[in-house]
Amino acid sequence: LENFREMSVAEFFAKYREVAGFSNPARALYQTIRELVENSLDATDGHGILPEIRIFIEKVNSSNEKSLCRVTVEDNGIGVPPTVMPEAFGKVLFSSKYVIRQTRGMYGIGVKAAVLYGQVTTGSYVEVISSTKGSSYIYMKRLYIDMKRNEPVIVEEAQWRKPGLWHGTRVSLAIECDWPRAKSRVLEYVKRTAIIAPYADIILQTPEEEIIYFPRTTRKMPKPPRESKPHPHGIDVETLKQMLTNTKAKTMLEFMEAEFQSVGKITALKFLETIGLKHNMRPKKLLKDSNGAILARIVDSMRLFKFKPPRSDYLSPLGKELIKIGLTRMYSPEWVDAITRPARVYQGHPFIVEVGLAYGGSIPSLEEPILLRYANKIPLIYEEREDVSYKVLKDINWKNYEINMPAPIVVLVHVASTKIPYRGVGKESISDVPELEQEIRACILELARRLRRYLSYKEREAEAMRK
Amino acid sequence: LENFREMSVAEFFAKYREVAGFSNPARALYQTIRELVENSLDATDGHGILPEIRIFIEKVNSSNEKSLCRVTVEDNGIGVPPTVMPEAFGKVLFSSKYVIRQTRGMYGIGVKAAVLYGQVTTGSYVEVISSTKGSSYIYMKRLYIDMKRNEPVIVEEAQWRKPGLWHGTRVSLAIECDWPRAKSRVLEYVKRTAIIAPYADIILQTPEEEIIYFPRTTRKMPKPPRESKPHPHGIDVETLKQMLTNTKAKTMLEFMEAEFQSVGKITALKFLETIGLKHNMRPKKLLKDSNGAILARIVDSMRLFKFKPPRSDYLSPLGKELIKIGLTRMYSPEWVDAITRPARVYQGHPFIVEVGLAYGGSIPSLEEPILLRYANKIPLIYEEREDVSYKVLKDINWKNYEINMPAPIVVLVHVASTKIPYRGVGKESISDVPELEQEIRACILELARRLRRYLSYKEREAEAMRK
Ligand SMILES: Nc1ncnc2c1ncn2[C@@H]1O[C@H](COP(=O)(O)OP(=O)(O)OP(=O)(O)O)[C@@H](O)[C@H]1O
Ligand SMILES: Nc1ncnc2c1ncn2[C@@H]1O[C@H](COP(=O)(O)OP(=O)(O)OP(=O)(O)O)[C@@H](O)[C@H]1O
Ligand SMILES: [Mg+2]
Ligand SMILES: [Mg+2]
Repeated sequence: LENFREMSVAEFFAKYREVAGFSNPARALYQTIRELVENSLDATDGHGILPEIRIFIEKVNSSNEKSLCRVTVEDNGIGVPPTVMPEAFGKVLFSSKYVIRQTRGMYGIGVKAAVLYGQVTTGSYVEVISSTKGSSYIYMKRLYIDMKRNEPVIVEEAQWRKPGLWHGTRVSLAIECDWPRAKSRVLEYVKRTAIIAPYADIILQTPEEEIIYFPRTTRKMPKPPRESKPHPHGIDVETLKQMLTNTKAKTMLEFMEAEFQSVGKITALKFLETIGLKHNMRPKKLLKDSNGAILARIVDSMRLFKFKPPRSDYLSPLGKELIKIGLTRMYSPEWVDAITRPARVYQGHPFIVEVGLAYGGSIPSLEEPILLRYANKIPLIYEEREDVSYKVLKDINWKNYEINMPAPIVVLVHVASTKIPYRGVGKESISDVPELEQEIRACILELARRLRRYLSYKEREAEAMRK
Repeated sequence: LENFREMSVAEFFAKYREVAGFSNPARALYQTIRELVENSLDATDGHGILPEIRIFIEKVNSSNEKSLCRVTVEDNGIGVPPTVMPEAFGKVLFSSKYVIRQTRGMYGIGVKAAVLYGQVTTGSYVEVISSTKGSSYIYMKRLYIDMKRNEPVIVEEAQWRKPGLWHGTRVSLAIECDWPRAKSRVLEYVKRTAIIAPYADIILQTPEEEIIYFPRTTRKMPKPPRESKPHPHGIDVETLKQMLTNTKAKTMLEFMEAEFQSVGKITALKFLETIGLKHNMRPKKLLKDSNGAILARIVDSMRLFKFKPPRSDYLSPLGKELIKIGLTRMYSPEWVDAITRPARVYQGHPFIVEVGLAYGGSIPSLEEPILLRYANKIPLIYEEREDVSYKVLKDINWKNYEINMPAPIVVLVHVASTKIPYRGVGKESISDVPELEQEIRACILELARRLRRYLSYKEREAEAMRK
């Protein structure tokens, strides 16, 4: 009576494209551009390469009233090896970013969602051209996705000897688009990306053939993020099972030290003693716990035990200077300051919250401060009202700091983490995780206090001037 | 250098649970309850059965500070056959609702996302007990999900002869929860479900052992929705390929008539003539079109051709009476009216927009009308600001109807469709599809006009009274 069947994850994201952010042709154009640009930035500044990003949006002739564009993004990044190129661009849930490291990408879906949207709306394939740093060849593949099997289908491929030292990737695909409705958001996205990445050289060519150039203004790049081991706080039973299955450690002591970050020998011994496990016990023995009760107890104890906080040097924050410079470039404020907090943890992932506050200059005086959100250096533009930063900002009572609305205030919030808890696959807003909320609130309140001090000083100066 | 790998869709929803709506223990409790309740309602009113739904939320002892609940939902629905029971509850992207029919469920993820959340936070399995109408046995399975393989693992199963005629399903699982923070939303969800389903008998037992009863107040049920064929408008190349692959039709004429809804013989002949295909051509020949250009042209022509609109009798709207009764029960308004629009189409899916407007009574006088959103009879509670209904409502200039804010107004919007374009897997808001926007706007404006007429009449009456 009821017709039961399974669906592949490629069919799923082709059919329910709005779940990945492709809800209409304007939003889809924006999403396609950002998925490709975020991949290019991960492949450059994530590996210590000064980014050169070229974004082309070109009108495509259409036999009917559908509006089509070709979107092409080219970078000088680490490139994609030819062996994984088909799956990287043609298999949903395939990624090099499933490790514990701060990257813009995380789901293994992004470019594939764009490929599926292009395939469904234009019937055409994606073209990828790439060469890695050491390689003597440039590889080209044109492919589409076999949705039933979630596998790439290569329609054409070629390779040619590399004439010089170029390395990087060029991705090109045709999609149904709505440039007039997408334009302001796309420009905002690229501009806000450039503002916090002054070391990046970005060129955007619009369908009107207008060229918008964001030149590199510094060669100084932040340290790239590093891959780390999991932190014991917030580890769940499934992850612990996986770690015990994969570990080469012969004893529980070795397991705790080797497989986790922030766990030294003394801490490991103390923890094992607390939960009553012998330090020389073989880790694999715990996998015999078939009803999961012992593993659940270990996970709960880990959550409560006082381990050192996670290393913050593996994350790659923007830093107060860069935030202040960015806000200054955008608004020429009369006052600006920024805070970068020490790393905290949620669900075993370290995170750093950074907030900048600018006052005056060309900032319009509004009932609510302007909020600029960033996560892992990605500007977040849609879904503002659902974001944890907005909820925190909305609750701030500026009167407590004798700051009366309307006032010319911009608040920039950046969250850097090995896992950003986005509310959806389209990465537009961060869900309200309590630990994040607390950190964002602490920053904004501290900056409000500092703004208050500046305004008081300004008032005293004005008072003194009048005498 | 980069470590490429794939991930199963079960691993994906376990790791990124916030994408499915499980972002914190309060939200997860709400989501778990609603996923189970929506499955139970689909299994009852979707099949002409007067629903009896029992929801139990019980505190569970926890060895640490984690707060755990057991959530149990029982229904008298069509039941789950034992052969598909393991996959229905243990395989992500497995569903009986991947057909073209108006149901609350659509993704094949819901209950599995809850099972994964329970498994990850408590280490325990889900228990399912079920019996279908004709069966002489009741089946019980306890299972968890093998995340790497996206397969169910049965830890215990049993069957026993059915003593009577019971049919239905009982699902029970333990999860980390936060009842105090979830309570008001859970109560709102159940109450708003009951308001538009007065034929349903719903009991909710809270962790405080309080029993909240929503008795059935009518035995009259709307016609259940029916499965239909796709409509030619908005068919995409992939779907057309699939239909051509699966069809038993020997000619293109037969294909158009048999595989689509709203296409009769005359229309089919006219359409085939328009696109220059012989009506006796074999459909499978079109699959030889390897570059997809011919298929893309057919799809585009389908989109532009004037086919009859889709049947609206396959959808199951609430109807104006039910909406008015519901609003009256909630607010005892001095004026209430409702509109059910004829069916329209977006992306090949028929949809009906219904709007109710209530004025006065116990409605508080606010700057913005209160918005109650429903989609396929599911109350939507979170993400209001991102919903297409909210965006339409926000743009309404009530002054144009001489209605001055603050005013005591409630607007109820229900969208019924064979596919609701939710913005996320957690089903809390509808994305801004232009066709939906137009219909919602048309309804609200018409009801604003009618409210205006009532208010004018009321003013004239008051005027007459004063003389
Ligand atoms: N421009 C590029 N340069 C180098 N590698 C790339 C590039 N674009 C994609 N890749 C590789 O392809 C993989 C898949 O990309 P995709 O966007 O689908 O997923 P992701 O970036 O890992 O995660 P997300 O879904 O969050 O974007 C990446 O993990 C990366 O290894
Ligand atoms: N209470 C129930 N009675 C009958 N069948 C059920 C019940 N609960 C689940 N099922 C069956 O299990 C399948 C899977 O349920 P699940 O909630 O995962 O997906 P869905 O309801 O199809 O879609 P969605 O992800 O949108 O909820 C359903 O399609 C339905 O066939
Ligand atoms: Mg990506
Ligand atoms: Mg469901």
